[in-house]
Amino acid sequence: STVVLVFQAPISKEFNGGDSSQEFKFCVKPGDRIRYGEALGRWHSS
Amino acid sequence: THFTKKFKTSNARPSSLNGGTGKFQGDSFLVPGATVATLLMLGALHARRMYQDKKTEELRDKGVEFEFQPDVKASFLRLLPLRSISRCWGYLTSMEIPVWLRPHVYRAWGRAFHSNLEEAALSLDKYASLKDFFVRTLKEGSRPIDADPQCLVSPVDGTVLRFGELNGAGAMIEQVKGFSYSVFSLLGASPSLPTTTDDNVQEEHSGSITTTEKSKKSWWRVSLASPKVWDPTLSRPQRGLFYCVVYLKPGDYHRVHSPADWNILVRRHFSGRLYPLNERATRTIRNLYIENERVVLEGLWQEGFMALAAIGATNIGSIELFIEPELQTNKPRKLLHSEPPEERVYECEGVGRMLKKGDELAAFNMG
Repeated sequence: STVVLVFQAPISKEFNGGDSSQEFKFCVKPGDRIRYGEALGRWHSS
Repeated sequence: THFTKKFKTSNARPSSLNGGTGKFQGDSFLVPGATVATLLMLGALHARRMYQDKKTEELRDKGVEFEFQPDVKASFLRLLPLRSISRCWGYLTSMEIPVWLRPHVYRAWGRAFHSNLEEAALSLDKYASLKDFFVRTLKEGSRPIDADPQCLVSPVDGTVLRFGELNGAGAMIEQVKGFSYSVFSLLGASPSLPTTTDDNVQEEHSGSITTTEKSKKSWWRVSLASPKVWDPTLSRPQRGLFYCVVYLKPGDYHRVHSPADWNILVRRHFSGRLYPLNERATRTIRNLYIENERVVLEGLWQEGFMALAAIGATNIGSIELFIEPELQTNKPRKLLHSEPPEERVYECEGVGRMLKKGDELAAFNMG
């Protein structure tokens, strides 16, 4: 069985001096084992 | 030793069934012989599969990416009654196992598919059937939920196959290198699926603005960048559309949890085929994820749109929704199938189905 997740998330801002601190970033890579509750990706406010 | 002893006994005492001639001794040896041969064959097949899995993982670690390559075996799968096989498998695995045998069967399963039996909420003899054991819950605290409000958590235990950003309505998700499928086909015609990023929307609205006017605007932004004229919408983060594909192996925990605080508005059930979903199948079967039976849940979270597609396979064909227990999947069906997806809008009944991050949502069942 397989699960596909499709979602909207913040992408980099254009008007903040190139700061991409609010950009959503995956914190896994293909082939990684992951367990439910562990972070797939994060974004942070500057 | 048992078979040898039995064989010797048969030789010493010819069966009375054949008038004491001893002709039956060969037949009595055939049955256990066939059983042993079947077990050996299953063991050999399992060992071969484990060897191939290991080789695949080694190649993946080396960075080798597999390409789409349809083959004869994949074509042959189309001819098999996979739904009937799946339902039959479900029937067999729902049979009650004697209490004394349960721990042995489940430990064997755990060894074969690398399951961590220490995490099971109940002791092994409490699971009446393999089907019950397969959808076992976990001990409390086994899976701490990441509490960061600016993170999205995995909804399942599994292996991350692919992830990335999608662009526009015709966005394609790569099944495997050399073959992709459309996100619209996967989720169904969804009016709430964002077709452009916020950035593109802004560009579309300002489509009539000339390049000179655009550069003037940029200058104004730079020159007047003071708190008095600062427009908060300009620095508000824009949003893109992302995807992530996670594969659950047979030994994995098979319940699905909410990846975020999520308000589910619509459920769609696509009654499709039930091809296997292993690594080999992804390389050899076209449109695997959009042909297989699946349940799609769609709604909103703090950053906008979110949808989750739970896709069934031959061995794990039915999907049970805890937010809608009456939904039945993997039902017997006619040979010809071109039915549209069956849809239920939760929003009509109120505000949708609200879930907290980590809440239990669904389970994959055997058969």
